[in-house]
Amino acid sequence: PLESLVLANQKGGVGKTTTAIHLAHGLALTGARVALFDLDPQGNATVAMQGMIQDDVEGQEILVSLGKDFWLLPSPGARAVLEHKVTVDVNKLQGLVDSLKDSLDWLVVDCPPRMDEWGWAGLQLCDQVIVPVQAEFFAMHGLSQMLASLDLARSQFAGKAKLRGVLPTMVDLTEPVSIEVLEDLRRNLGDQVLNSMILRDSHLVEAASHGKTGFQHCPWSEGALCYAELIKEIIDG
Amino acid sequence: PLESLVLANQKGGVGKTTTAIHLAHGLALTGARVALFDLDPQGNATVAMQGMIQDDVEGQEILVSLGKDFWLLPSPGARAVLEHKVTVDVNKLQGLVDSLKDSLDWLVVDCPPRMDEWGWAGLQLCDQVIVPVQAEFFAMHGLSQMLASLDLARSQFAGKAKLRGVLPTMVDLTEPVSIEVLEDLRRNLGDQVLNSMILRDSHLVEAASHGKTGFQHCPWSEGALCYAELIKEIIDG
Ligand SMILES: Nc1ncnc2c1ncn2[C@@H]1O[C@H](COP(=O)(O)OP(=O)(O)OP(=O)(O)O)[C@@H](O)[C@H]1O
Ligand SMILES: Nc1ncnc2c1ncn2[C@@H]1O[C@H](COP(=O)(O)OP(=O)(O)OP(=O)(O)O)[C@@H](O)[C@H]1O
Ligand SMILES: [Mg+2]
Ligand SMILES: [Mg+2]
Repeated sequence: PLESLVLANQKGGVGKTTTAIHLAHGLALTGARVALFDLDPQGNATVAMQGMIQDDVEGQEILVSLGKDFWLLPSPGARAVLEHKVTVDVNKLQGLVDSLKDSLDWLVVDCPPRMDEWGWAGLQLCDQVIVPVQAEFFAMHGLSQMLASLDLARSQFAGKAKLRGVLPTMVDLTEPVSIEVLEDLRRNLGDQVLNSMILRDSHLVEAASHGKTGFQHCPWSEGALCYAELIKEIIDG
Repeated sequence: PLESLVLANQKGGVGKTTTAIHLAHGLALTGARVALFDLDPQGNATVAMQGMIQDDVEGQEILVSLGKDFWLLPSPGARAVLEHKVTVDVNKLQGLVDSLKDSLDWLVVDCPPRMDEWGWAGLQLCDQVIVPVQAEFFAMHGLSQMLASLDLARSQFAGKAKLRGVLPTMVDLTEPVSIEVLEDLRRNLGDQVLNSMILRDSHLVEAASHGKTGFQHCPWSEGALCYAELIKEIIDG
């Protein structure tokens, strides 16, 4: 059956998009049939995958091909100029997901840094949520608000928005604050924190500037290896 | 006369809050009378200044004291649990600014990473805007949308939202992508890019975890010195 996962955190710049593209590509590399939905009107996931779009392959519905059994729903913002001109149609998105149910194993969704109509659309579409948390000070502060939003979403949309885990990102093990945040997270949230963590690695930034994932651009890098660990943890359930 | 400056960029995690607190504190250290408004319901600026709040000093109106002639309007979110319970009342905020006009030299405003009612309130209240841009790939992509929003704001609110400049943040001069982004910014935007830039410096993260600015926690650090340069550039006009 189709499993679906959304990256959500209203705190900005914590690695939602970077995690979404690596989760989607990593799952596809294991042979699974995967779609990546970019629900952020800013369209960073669409930009970050530019170097992997297969122009010569016929798309399915409004999806474009990123490789064998690997599809992208480009951002609504990629077509409109100003963000506030685009609105989300959750029923249409749900209809698209239903039509793909038998030809996909995984759906991965990226969202903007806010719990507005786009943020909520992501929670409604997916049964699991990963909350990336940057291993820096501000990140802890917004987390309780984010987890409260998830509780609200679960009460409104049955079977959706189950917390798969909190993912520490941009971790720098030479920085005391990073270590403190990791300890804080594990002390406060226990096993809600995933075993995997993503180290800060500028190769991931470089990969993005080439429109590719770390798996494609620098598979030997620490960042790519961290995401490979995450894929293994997610598949092992 | 009162000068007002808002930090805006709908891209998340680019250093809006970090720049707002250093701009406000830095201007106060030059002897100017300064207020910092935290218009982000997440309240990161309010959290980042926790270590500087003067409990024993009588507040002015709903402002709390951060030091001599240095005030904070705490985030609306600091009081409410879930973000979507708070709404912004721009007329009340404008009324507060008008009542402070004769006792302040500078107003600095922090906003969330979105052009919603809070983002627009910041643009309406301030005559100048600084757009922090992280020296990494995604940052360039959302910039044209942000600059288009500023054009729209200027046409709607006479005398407001003039672009003071784009500020490169988290610059790492050992990283090729950082250098590329700086060159891209200067080539595309010319003198709309400020002369100052903020280097990536983990001391700024550490300072935040102590509820202080770099000026208070580590005035000798590269991050604090970069912000001192910025203050000088802003004051010199
Ligand atoms: N592990 C990492 N190491 C170094 N840089 C990283 C890492 N993960 C992400 N980045 C970089 O940090 C920046 C923010 O990451 P990203 O855009 O994925 O965050 P986001 O949460 O999606 O942001 P937004 O809130 O705007 O949607 C990007 O420039 C990205 O390339
Ligand atoms: N120059 C810098 N060097 C290193 N770290 C920095 C720098 N500036 C900011 N940071 C850190 O990067 C993270 C993001 O910065 P900040 O919260 O100021 O961004 P923001 O744009 O306000 O985010 P949001 O979009 O969520 O409001 C914070 O953890 C902050 O401590
Ligand atoms: Mg993103
Ligand atoms: Mg902020």
